[in-house]
Amino acid sequence: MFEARILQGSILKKVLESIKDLVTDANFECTANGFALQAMDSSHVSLVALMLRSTGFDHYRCDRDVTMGMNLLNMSKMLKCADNDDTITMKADDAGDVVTFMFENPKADKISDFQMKLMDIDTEHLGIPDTEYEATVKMSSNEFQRICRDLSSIGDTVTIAVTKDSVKFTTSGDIGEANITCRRTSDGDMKEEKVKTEEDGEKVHNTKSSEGQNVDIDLQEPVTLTFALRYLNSFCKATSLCENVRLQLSKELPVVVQYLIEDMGYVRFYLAPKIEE
Amino acid sequence: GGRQKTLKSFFSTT
Repeated sequence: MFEARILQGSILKKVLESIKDLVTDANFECTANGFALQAMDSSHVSLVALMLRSTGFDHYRCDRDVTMGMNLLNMSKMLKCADNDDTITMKADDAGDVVTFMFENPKADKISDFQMKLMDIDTEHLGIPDTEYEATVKMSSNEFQRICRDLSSIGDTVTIAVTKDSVKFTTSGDIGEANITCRRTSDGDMKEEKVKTEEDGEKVHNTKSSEGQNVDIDLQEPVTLTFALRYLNSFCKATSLCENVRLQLSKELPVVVQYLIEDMGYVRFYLAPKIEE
Repeated sequence: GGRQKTLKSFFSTT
């Protein structure tokens, strides 16, 4: 038996909206740790890794590990039927072939349940090693979205160059070229406290800062990499999940674009770089 | 702008 209840149903709705255009079908892994997913886009250039920890749910029960194969477009259709302030409960039997989504409004006087057929999905799982990245950039997720959107009207790819003091986004196309440089904000402007949690990752609380780009750079080595803007723009659909985005880059490695989901986990996107021949 | 790599050239399948 798997049962997971999330008070803030809008989180699940936003997560689905952020990944449904990138990945068609995916296996959700339900374990005692939480509700997780790893899936690549059809061209195997990008990957999404989602983790919603069991501790972040209002109620969570998972008697044994269950894999639920879902078509994300269909899942999104069902979740769109939930209001933003609804509580959402997902339920599945161990051997069942359906998942039930139950929506409850705040007054608890409207209760809906939707059953969706599960699918058998043959997917490849990638082993992603823990890596020390050469550059880590934290910036406003809105600003990152804005930059990716603006540059994609000029060119198809973006070159991201991170130095100690700035991160520079460059593109060029038929009509010309564009450079956007965001300077690192002085230390302490990015107010946050990190609390190490027992499993995977860290919990970061950010307090809203009043102005500026709030760019925080942690650099071992300057890095310059080029990526297809189409994918980055797709990742930016997760912008509403978190005020900040974290980019991790290392020479000749896929970039990791992470949005934290408050008190629950994260959605991470990996994108393979373009390499000059 | 260069040749697009796939993730499989960086990460192995498990």
